[in-house]
Amino acid sequence: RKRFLDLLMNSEKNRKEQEAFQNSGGRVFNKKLLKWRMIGEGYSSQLSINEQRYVFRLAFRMWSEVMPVDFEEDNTSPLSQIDIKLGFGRGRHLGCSRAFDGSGQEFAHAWFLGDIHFDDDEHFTAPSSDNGISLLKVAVHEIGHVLGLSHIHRTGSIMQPNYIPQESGFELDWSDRRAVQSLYGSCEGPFDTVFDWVRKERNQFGEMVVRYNTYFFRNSWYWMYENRNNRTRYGDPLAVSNGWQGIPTQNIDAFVHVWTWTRDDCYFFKGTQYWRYDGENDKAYAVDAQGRTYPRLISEGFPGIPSPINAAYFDRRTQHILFFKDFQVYAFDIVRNRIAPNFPKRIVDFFPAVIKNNHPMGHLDAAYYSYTHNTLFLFKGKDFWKVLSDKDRRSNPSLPQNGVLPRRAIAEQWFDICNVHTTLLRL
Amino acid sequence: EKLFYRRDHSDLQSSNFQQAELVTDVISAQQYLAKYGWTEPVIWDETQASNSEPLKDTSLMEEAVRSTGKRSAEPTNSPPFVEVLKKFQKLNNLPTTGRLDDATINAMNKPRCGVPDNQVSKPSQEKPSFPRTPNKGTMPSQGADAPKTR
Repeated sequence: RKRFLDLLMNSEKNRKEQEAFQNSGGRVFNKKLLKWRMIGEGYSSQLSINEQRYVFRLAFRMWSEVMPVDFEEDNTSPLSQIDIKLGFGRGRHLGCSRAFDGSGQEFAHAWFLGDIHFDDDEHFTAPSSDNGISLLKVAVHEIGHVLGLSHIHRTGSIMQPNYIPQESGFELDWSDRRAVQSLYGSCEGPFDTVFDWVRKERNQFGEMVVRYNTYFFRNSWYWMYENRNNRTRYGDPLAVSNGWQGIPTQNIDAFVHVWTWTRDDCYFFKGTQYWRYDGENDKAYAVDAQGRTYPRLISEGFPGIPSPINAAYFDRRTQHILFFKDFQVYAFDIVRNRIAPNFPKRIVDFFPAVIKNNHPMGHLDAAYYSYTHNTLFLFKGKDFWKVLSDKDRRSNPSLPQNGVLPRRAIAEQWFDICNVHTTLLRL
Repeated sequence: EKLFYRRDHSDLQSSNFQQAELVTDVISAQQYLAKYGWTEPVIWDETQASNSEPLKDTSLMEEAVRSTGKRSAEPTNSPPFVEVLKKFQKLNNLPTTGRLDDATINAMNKPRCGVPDNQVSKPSQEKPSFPRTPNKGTMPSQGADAPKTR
């Protein structure tokens, strides 16, 4: 049995070695999807199997939210195809070369590109408990080792070697995210649409204030981006169907917020149709106060605008909705309810390149006006182009109006907008 | 049955639990430092067990102590114990006394991960990866809000 296990481990190790490559002295997986499994003979004696599974799913999801790698539980494939196995044991355990030491001191260990073992003599507990050692925190730490991270002696790092009792809601902080991204890269675009959701609210003093939140949409899920924290909301992405009722559940083309002294209307666009969204009741209108039913044809609501569109946004200065389709931009006058004179225009003419040949040209993914940056951004693929603001032109009047600056990677400005595996979308 | 009293079993105790050996003196401290790669990098490979605990044999250690007349046994070709201890103390935000004081012992006896802090994946191929301290200059300014629960 021992010889068989040695052979098995060596063959698995060779396979993993072939699948991995060295990167700056560390070892990393070179796959985008890693499969994991709980070792059948290594369940915890203290937590139910479902509790263990929930914790591990959450632990893998927490890493997946900050790196371009997905994790999938796989209980059917041959063992040799499983990348990470997790199990509990005491003393000499699970054919492991390193024995556990009993209660106290060591609580777990992990192997690069390999398995994770938890000391079953420790009192591991589920996230809902305030006692014992948080299995979630330990699992996240050990998965970090499997991914190639070493210990980091920094307050707040999940990779500290010593166990720190879990304060409520621990998360991977900025430095831990950068550490794993130095091995696996950052998460990149494209996105279907990006927008700031602006709304009026009353604060605790009863005063009317205007607030906004930033949202990124891709396929059937979305992220809320916390600009002040330079990351997405913990726990995102979420399913579009859960957060935005009544609109198409995937592949939104554009979002427009028409915000004037007399209007405060939000629209989602997909295909040949558009929906008006009721922010107060958090769902799309079936029928609005004017008697219009939704979804409605774009050609009816916005005469002259072709569909489907690539992107759109409302320019509050001109009171025009700019619709982008292919290589052209259409300015729609919401007051006169028609296309503005001299439109459509070529995007490259209306938004000239500041640096020659550095321009998205057409087929944009999104046109995003950011209230954080007070700037319009044009998104395409993994990149964005910043449109010059009035402030930029005041400091340098030689720059062209609506000029676009050279491309930059979306991931350089908006951080950690990462997919997770579909099986982890709901825990 | 493992002993418990609470309805939700949250006070569950291991019935025949084995207590981990604690660090109590210089020899056990040296073993700790060697085990986790502070004395010299550990080859952390799941198929190799022997390199992970080079100072396990305490009888040899004690004989070395008696024969040299020193309070601590120094492995050959390894940094002096005091220097290693200072390094450990520094990275653990302890006063770098170089002495095995109570604070250092407590730090060594804290629950910890079994992966060595200083390791190499394969011999003679890689630079040892020592515990990293952050480059503080790379962090952008962040919002003042406390982290929210997901």
